[in-house]
Formats: sequence, structure tokens, C-alpha cells
Amino acid sequence: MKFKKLIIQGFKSFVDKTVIEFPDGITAVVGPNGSGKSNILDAIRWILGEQNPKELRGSNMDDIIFAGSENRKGSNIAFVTLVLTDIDESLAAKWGSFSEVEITRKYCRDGDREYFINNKRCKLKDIREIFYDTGLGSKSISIIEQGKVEKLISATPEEIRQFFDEAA
Amino acid sequence: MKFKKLIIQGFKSFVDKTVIEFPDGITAVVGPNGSGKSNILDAIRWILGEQNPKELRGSNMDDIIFAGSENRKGSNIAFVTLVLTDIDESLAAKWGSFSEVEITRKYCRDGDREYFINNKRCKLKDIREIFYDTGLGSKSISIIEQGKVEKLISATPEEIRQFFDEAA
Amino acid sequence: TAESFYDTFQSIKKNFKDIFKILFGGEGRSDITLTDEGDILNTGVEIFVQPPGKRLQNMTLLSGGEKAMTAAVLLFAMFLHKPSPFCFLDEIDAPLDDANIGRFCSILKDMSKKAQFVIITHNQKTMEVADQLYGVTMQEPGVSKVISVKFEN
Amino acid sequence: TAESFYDTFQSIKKNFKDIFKILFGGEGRSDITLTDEGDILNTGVEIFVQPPGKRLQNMTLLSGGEKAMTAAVLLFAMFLHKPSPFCFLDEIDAPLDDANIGRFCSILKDMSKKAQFVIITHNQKTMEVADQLYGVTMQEPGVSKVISVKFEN
Ligand SMILES: Nc1ncnc2c1ncn2[C@@H]1O[C@H](COP(=O)(O)OP(=O)(O)OP(=O)(O)O)[C@@H](O)[C@H]1O
Ligand SMILES: Nc1ncnc2c1ncn2[C@@H]1O[C@H](COP(=O)(O)OP(=O)(O)OP(=O)(O)O)[C@@H](O)[C@H]1O
Ligand SMILES: [Mg+2]
Ligand SMILES: [Mg+2]
Repeated sequence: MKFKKLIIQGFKSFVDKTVIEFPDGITAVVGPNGSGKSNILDAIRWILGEQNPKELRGSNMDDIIFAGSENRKGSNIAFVTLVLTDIDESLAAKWGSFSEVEITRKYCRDGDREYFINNKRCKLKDIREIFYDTGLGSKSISIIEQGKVEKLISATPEEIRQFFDEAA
Repeated sequence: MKFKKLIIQGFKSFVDKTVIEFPDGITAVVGPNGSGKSNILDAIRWILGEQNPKELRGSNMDDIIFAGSENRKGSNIAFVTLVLTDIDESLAAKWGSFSEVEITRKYCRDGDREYFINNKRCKLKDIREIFYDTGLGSKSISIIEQGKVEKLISATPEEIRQFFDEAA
Repeated sequence: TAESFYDTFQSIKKNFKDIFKILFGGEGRSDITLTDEGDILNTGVEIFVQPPGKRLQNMTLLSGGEKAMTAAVLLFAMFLHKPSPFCFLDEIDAPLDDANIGRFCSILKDMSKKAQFVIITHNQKTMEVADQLYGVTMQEPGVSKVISVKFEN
Repeated sequence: TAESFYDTFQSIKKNFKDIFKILFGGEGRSDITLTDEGDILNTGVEIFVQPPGKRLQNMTLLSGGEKAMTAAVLLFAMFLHKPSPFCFLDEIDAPLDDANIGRFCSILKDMSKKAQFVIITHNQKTMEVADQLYGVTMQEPGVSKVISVKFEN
């Protein structure tokens, strides 16, 4: 599996449609304080199925929808789409494609929440199935948030064990 | 009040007697990871009366005594002395000096713990008296540990209030 | 007493707004409020900031750097009200970008006229603002030593 | 199952010791142990490191940089066992000094042959190791945009 690109719109400070390609190797993301770098990480945690708004630095899920700015009104919908390639062929075939799938999560202020795979409505468990056995579940060690690196070492033995379960 | 100098011996990684002068203005402390910079802050919190080993990144008070290194055996005693100048004259007179006092805290592995002001044994409350109304109590905002700067903002309203009490 | 707490609160609140404008620049909004004005002896204190250009609804959404700068605003607001003789900051500049380090250091320089500051840092710009530099080394493994580094200024 | 957990544990334990030697250099000691070997399905996992030259008695006494490097050792040890396709690190290099950033980046470079890494950073040395650079800006206040920065390599 590879991450091909991320498309964000109306999610946190990304009010306009933003496309981020993921090349092979190392991609560095830089920019001033408060410009929106960690919001990209939140978008990835969200599309991977994160259900707890606190894990996305909010207090309720509405906090992930663009709230407005000096010159813009707030949005009513947040969209995030993740395009994956080199997927297991039988999995891709299930969703009518060859080796690429597009996962989309949509959230409206009125509480309407939807998941899509290749533009077909699906459930969260279908999205979790695509990431099954890749180590990218919500307890994954592969996504380390800002300031949380020391928590990995100060975690309890039971919490550290969960990373090993994910990798087994 | 001014901090004139700090003398550390047998405290954490400072096994040999180390004297640190504090000039006016800004002093920057630099050095590689793990070299002992934050241990100096711990020495200051300890001499100001910190009683909880967890606040000094240990699990019990013995953790503050030099535990040994590749070429050295562990120590049995930790000493920290803080020399203060421009003290309120009536306070200094109480301890037989003019405007300078020396505060010392000693801790032995056998649990013997002693406080001294100008080499006379005293109690912790005598040390606290010297710092009374300076904002340097153990809940002081003036000492910000590594990684704790964000906690100031995420603290509860009751915790933030404690800083205001200290400053009142 | 209730009265001295209330006076302290009012003075720090005013400082907070002033320092916020300097550290965050521009048109943002900031405030400190009491959770229960009717009960001065037990009330909590709440901080609110909205960086310039943003319509922040919740402080938890602030970025790492914005939170560190907000903490610095609170620290200096209290310092202005009642400078404690000594202040020790351990890598408070770690989450800051260059522009914010510059603003932070210029206030630090001002405040250092009223009190002694010790700041642990890995950042070149912060070192340059210092009057005195100490290096901590472990030339002998596991044993810390402090050396004073003279400036070539 | 108990067996697959135990095999995973043994493999990561071996990787942990190998990577520790690279990231911390020299003669230190490291280990990962089970809190209850008799009950594989419920046991916890404990990490122990002793940086070179030190006689560490308790992991809580590690410095900020040493803790970040230890976390990196665990991350890469797991990666070697089972690389997940994608890894996203948000300012994990903030507490590190230049020497540790250098060691961290050289392992990152190796690992990036097996997986895609995205790393948010303010550090020049880390930017230099990247294959691709994206800048995030808020030219319009409160609105984030991403621009791709071409290298002049
Ligand atoms: N729902 C939302 N609507 C609009 N803006 C939002 C929303 N949620 C968060 N933000 C804004 O995003 C900003 C934080 O972005 P982020 O945490 O990504 O910054 P960053 O680039 O990581 O900065 P740093 O370098 O300081 O860590 C905040 O200023 C906040 O106002
Ligand atoms: N009681 C003790 N005896 C001997 N060494 C100790 C003791 N307590 C702590 N140490 C050592 O001190 C080191 C940590 O020092 P400190 O936290 O001051 O580092 P630092 O210079 O702040 O580094 P960083 O830049 O990573 O924050 C640890 O490696 C630890 O082994
Ligand atoms: Mg961030
Ligand atoms: Mg430190």
C-alpha cells in the first residue's frame, strides 16, 4: 500500500480544496506557528477512523469543520479524501477498482456523517478493513503527534503492549 | 533579593562540587542532550523546598543523590547551597548577617534530611519565610520545566488561579 | 483577602492584553476572566486568546507554538505586576518559529532589567540575546560540569 | 494468538537493541521485557535504556532529548519488524541537539526506503534530509494553503 494523495476541504483551517501529494521517501512539512501543519496530521487521523474529538485537539466533532476567519464565513461540511495505491487486488476489486482506492469521510454541522470508498457509501468498519494489518489503526505508533513523543516512553506497560498487538 | 550563586554537590549528575554564578540580566544554559542542564533547574526547585520526588523527575528522594557513573561510585549525600544577596535587612539579621544569606539543603541515603541558613540548622518553614512574597513558592510560575509550557495553558481554572494567589 | 486578589487580577488582566498585542502582533483578541465573580475567594481563572485573523472557538485548537506564546504572555503579565527576583525557563522556545523567537527574546530583554533570567535553550537566536553563557558538558561520562563561555562580542 | 505475540515481541526486542546502539552510539545498555511472562495474553511490556557512560536507575530520570531518542528507537524497532506503509511525525526532533538530529536523520533516510515518511519540522538539518518539501502558509489570515517548495539541489 502507498499513500498517493490527500484532499482536504472545510477541515479545520483548510477551507479551500487542498491537494497534498505523497511522493516516496521523506516529505518535510514546514511553516510558521499556527499555519496549519498539525491540522494535516489531524486530517489523516480522522480519515483513518478517529472517533474521539479530543484526539483531534477539539472538544466536539464540530471543531473539525472550518469555523471561519477574518474574511470568510464558517463552512458547514468537512471533507477529507485519501487516495491509496498498490492495494491488495482482491480488496480493490471489492470496490470496483484495480489497485487504487479513494477513501472519503464527510461530516456536516447537522451531524450527518458519511464514509465512502470509491464514491460508494460504506461503513467505518469497511475503512478499517482496508487498513487491517498495516499497523495504521488508531492506536498506531506510526503517527506521533506534536509533543507526544515523550508520552511513548512514559506510558504504562499495558499501553506499550497495545503497540505490540498492533504489530503482531 | 538576588540570586548570587548556586553550589551543587552529589545532586543528580553533579557529583563534584560545582559553582554556578548568576549575573544580572539573561543567562543562557546550553549543552548536549543528557548533559545535566535540567538537573540544575531541579536543584533550584529542591532548594526552594520541593518535597515531592516526582516533581524532580524521580520516584523517590534517593533518586536525587548521584547514583554513580561508568568510573565513579554513587554518593551518599546530596548538597545544594543557594547564596542570596540584597535580602531584607531584618530577615538577614535574624540569621546573623547583613544582607546576604546562604541556604543549604542536605539529604543522605539513610534518610537524614537537614536545612541550614548561614550554617545554622533550621526548618523548611524558615526557608519558605525567606522566599515569602517573592512569587518563588513551589507553585511559582517563575520556574517552567522542560515540556511543561503547554500545560500552563491547558491547566484547569482552579490551577491557573493558584498562580494569581501566589502573585497577590 | 478578596480585595487584594481582585486588584491583582485586574492588574494582570490589563498586562495580559498589552503583552498579547506585542507577542502576537496585530489585531487579535485576548482576555482573562473569572469563572465565578460572585465568589472571589474560590473562583477559577480562565484564559482566552484569538490570534490575529482567526475566529478561534476553543483554546484547545491552538497550535503548539501558539500555546507556548500564550503561556509566555501569562508569565510576563504576572512579572509586570510583581516581578519575582528570579526566573528559570527550560527550553520554552523549543516549539517557536523564528519570528516568534524574535518577539519573545525582545520582551525577555526588557524584563531582564527587573529580574534575573536563566534560560536553557538549543536555539542560536536565544543564545545571542543572553548576557552570559554557560555550557554544561559530560566530558567524563555521566558526570556534569559547567563551563563559562566567554563571548567574542 | 499468544504465539504470534511472543514471536513479534522477540523480533522487536532484538531490533530495539540493535537500533539503540546506532542512535545512542557506544556502550550503553537497553532491553525490552515482559511484566508477566507466564500470561502472554495479558502481560505488559517494559522498556529499559541506560545511555553510554551512565548508571541509570530509573527511566523517569532520562533527559528530554534522551526520552525522544528512546521513543525513536522503539518506533524504528517496530518498523523494522513490520513496516507500516506510512509514518507521520510531528516535530519529534524539537528536543534533540545537533548530534542526535544527525543520527536520527540518517536512520530516517534508511527507513524511508521501506515506507513513506512525512515529518513536520522547524529544523534546518531535518529539512535537508527530505526528498520533497511542502510549505504551509496563511497568507490570507486564518486560511491554510500548501505550496510545494522546489529544491535547488
Ligand atoms: N475548525 C477550525 N476552523 C478554523 N481554524 C481552525 C480550526 N481548528 C483549528 N484551527 C486553527 O488552526 C491553527 C492551528 O493550526 P496547527 O496546529 O496545524 O498549527 P501548526 O502549523 O502545527 O503550528 P505550530 O508550528 O505552532 O505547531 C489555530 O490557530 C486554529 O485557530
Ligand atoms: N541521581 C542521579 N545520578 C546520576 N545521574 C543522574 C541522576 N539523576 C539523573 N541523572 C542523569 O542526568 C541525565 C539527565 O540530565 P538532564 O535532564 O539535566 O539533561 P539535559 O541537559 O536537560 O538534556 P536535554 O537537552 O535532553 O533536555 C540523565 O542521563 C540521567 O542519567
Ligand atoms: Mg503543530
Ligand atoms: Mg533538559
